[in-house]
Amino acid sequence: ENREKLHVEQKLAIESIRKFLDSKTSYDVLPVSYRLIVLDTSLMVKKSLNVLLQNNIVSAPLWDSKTSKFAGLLTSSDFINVIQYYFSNPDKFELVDKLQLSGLKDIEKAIGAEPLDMASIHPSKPLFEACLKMLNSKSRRIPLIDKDEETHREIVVSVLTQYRILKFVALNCRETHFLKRPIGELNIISEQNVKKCRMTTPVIDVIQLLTQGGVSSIPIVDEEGVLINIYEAIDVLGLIKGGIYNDLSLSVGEALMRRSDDFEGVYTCTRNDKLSTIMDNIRKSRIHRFFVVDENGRLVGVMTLSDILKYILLGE
Amino acid sequence: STLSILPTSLPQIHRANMLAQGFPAASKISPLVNKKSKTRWHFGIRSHSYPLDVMGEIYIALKNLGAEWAKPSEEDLWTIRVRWRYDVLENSNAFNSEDGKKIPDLMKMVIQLFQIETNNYLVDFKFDGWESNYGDMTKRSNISEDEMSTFSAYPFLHLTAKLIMELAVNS
Amino acid sequence: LATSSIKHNTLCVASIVRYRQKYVTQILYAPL
Repeated sequence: ENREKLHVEQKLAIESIRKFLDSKTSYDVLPVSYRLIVLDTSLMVKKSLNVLLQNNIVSAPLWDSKTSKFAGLLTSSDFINVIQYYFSNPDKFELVDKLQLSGLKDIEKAIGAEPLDMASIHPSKPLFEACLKMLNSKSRRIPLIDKDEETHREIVVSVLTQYRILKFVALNCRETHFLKRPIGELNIISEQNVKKCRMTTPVIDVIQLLTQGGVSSIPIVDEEGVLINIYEAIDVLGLIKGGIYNDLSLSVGEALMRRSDDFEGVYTCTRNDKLSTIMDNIRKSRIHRFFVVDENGRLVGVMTLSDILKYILLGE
Repeated sequence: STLSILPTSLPQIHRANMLAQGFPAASKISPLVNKKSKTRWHFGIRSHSYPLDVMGEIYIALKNLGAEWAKPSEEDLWTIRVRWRYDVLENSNAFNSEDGKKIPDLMKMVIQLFQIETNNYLVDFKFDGWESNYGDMTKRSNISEDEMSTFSAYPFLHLTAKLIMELAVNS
Repeated sequence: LATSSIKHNTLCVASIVRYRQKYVTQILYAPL
């Protein structure tokens, strides 16, 4: 009877959260005052890396001043493409070192990488629609684009991320407290074919796993399958910053030594945890995924923000 | 709740474990120092040069960049009213947006020299609306500042960046 | 217009713009 009650409460809560997402626009998620860092496409890639790290951001919209248009987003995938291109063409150091942001498309083509589907949306559209677009485009962020009403030129108003949307829900929807069913019952954990590696795996192989799997992190386990750490796509920025991409034979454990001390650590949970506590943690801390482990700390699977958002939008 | 943070993933513990296990490169690799050097912002650009020299440099830079300016009035030598063609390769007929409306392409800007204190000057740049290249004022004239709610700052930021670069390179 | 000192040959200019009822500090990084 209690289980039945939990099911009904969870279902009603999800429906209510959907209504909330449909009643709000992406514009509503924006703070009253915020800054948006934009990079001119004629900037060099290594300079843009300094800008991202200096401002503690991992992505930025690109502005092509030749066409006076928005030219997509710079993300960690671009830096991974550069590393892979360099790994396949070690003689092209000069080209890589002088590469401009406008040249990233050529690098993408040269290694045959799938271009990131850059969906965008108008800030006045319902938030529910922005979430669906993000899920369909497999991108974890979506630029909000409007037009200058006098010159009709594009304005990049902001870039919404899954994290920002889930935090907005956690902050504004009391119904998240009623999401009390164990996540192990919600079909929300990716358990099959989770790509993993060992601490001794060469970092270049781990980077290949990131791109092959289209994922943004690779769990690192020991010989018993116990989770020890993870390698994230954004760790590549530190690799390039240190110029270590010359030495890609490094093990992933050694490459992780680059991580800055303000890294908050890897969040783990078990199948018995509930979305109510998960959302409460998202409200309080900047979390991008949860690794699900068993009682011995062995890796069971991963639950990403995409999985949580997809469940809220389409689950039940 | 069994939510927790994996202790072995904390950087300090990870580094200790790596060194203990004797990974060769471990001792050579230092953590990224994410110096969040707070960007120090200034209004406009500062100058300690002689005021007339500053004005001269600005006129030369504007000329090099193909901008136009109104003849300064005798009583106000320290303000330059600029008009600048923002010619982008936006589309073949550069003056029509997708919805067929004329896109004004002449940006107006006011550049003004202020004295902060003795021998310390500030060059301020202000956006001053658009003009279409066929002379008539765009509809902005009947949109008050308050109603104007979607304004793209990029063309202004782009042209002022070009002017500042020209001044930096020339000086 | 706000500017920050030129570092690493990179210029940074910014302008605070109202977007409807919110305020965006648009910051553009461009190469010198």
